Amino acid sequence: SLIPLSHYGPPSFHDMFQPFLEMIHQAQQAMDVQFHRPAFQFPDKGLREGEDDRAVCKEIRHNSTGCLKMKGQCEKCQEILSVDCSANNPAQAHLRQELNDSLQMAERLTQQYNELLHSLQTKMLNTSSLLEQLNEQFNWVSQLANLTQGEDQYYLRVSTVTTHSNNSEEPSRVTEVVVKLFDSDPITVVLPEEVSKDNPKFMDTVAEKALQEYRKKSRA
Amino acid sequence: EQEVSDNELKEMSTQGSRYINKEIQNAVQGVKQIKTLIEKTNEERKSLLNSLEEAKKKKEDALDDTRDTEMKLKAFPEVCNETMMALWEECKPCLKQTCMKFYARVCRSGSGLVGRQLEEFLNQSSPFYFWMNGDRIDSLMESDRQQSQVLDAMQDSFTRASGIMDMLFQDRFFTHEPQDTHYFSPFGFPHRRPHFLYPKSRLVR
Repeated sequence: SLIPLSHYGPPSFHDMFQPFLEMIHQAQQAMDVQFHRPAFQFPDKGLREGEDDRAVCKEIRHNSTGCLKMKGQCEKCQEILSVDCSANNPAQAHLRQELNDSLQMAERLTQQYNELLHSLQTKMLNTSSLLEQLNEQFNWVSQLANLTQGEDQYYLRVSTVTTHSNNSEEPSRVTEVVVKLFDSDPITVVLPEEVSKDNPKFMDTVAEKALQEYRKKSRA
Repeated sequence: EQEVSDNELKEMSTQGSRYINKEIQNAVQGVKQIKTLIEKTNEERKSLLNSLEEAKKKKEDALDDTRDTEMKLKAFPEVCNETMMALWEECKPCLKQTCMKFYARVCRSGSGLVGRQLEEFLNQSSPFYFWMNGDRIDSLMESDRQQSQVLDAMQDSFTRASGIMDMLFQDRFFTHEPQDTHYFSPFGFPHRRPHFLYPKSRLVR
């Protein structure tokens, strides 16, 4: 059978599948809501000249430090960086070199960390899209379970089978089968003359079309 | 015209139900495959978290070294003062002009207030801040703060979702994994304890 017996006897189709959809939606919300928080604007901060203009504007408005990153465009500012005071104090010059080295290391490690954060975000987006696939793949079962209250032994119940000519001009005849999937509304499947009721695959075709119709409606 | 007897209707319903049952089984198989993919992604996520933890340690060590060196350098008496101040007096107007031109062209909102704010900022700043790359150090500290914020947000997000996925996948269609002492739910954190017992260490959290 479809589902392994649980401790308390075979769970009903409703009990098994009904909560699934809601839980997938909750998991999706939990995953997605965070992506729209400001925290997810990655700190691709000015370690590279080409940083996002919007971020620079925000920084300039916030506390003017955004302007300091433009020092590269001012010759006199650049000259400050290259002032060499080592004649007065060699120890200070050595310390300044040390500062530059550790600063470059820290900038490189910060960039590395950023890349890892991006990879982590990609993993989470992957999980998010897998949840979407889950939803797409399975929501029809959960919705059917939502509909199902009773314990009908049939997943699909045929209520009527009629044949009639397609319309007055054409002599060809069609077979119309009305079915219900669990407790769904009646679904009418119309089959052309070529699909004969005597064909062993007739009911597979009816069930397949009924399910397609049901899934189309549940997506809508 | 109605063509079939009640028995035939029953037989057709049985055949149709068999087809639907097969489709449901296929869907459940599909869920299992997706569950496996989610677990695989989650393993990759955990290994990334370990890499992040290591990278954060190295990054913070480098930041500590940088700040220590900066403090030592600040302790030195300011030398080349005249040279620095002379250059600074020429650097400031250029910096202000460059920045305000950019701001007017790109940011479009009122540059008057920003101009005054920048003027005040530059007059309060010292050329030694520049000389010691103080702006780069501050930028790194800001990045560090933001990176922690982003990681925390992602962790919160995943903790919430993984709790639901644990329920979603555990009992419904999948036999339990062998419940041994080391078993932890596929989506939870290895050392899973009730949240209030779980110190919010910034790294692991």
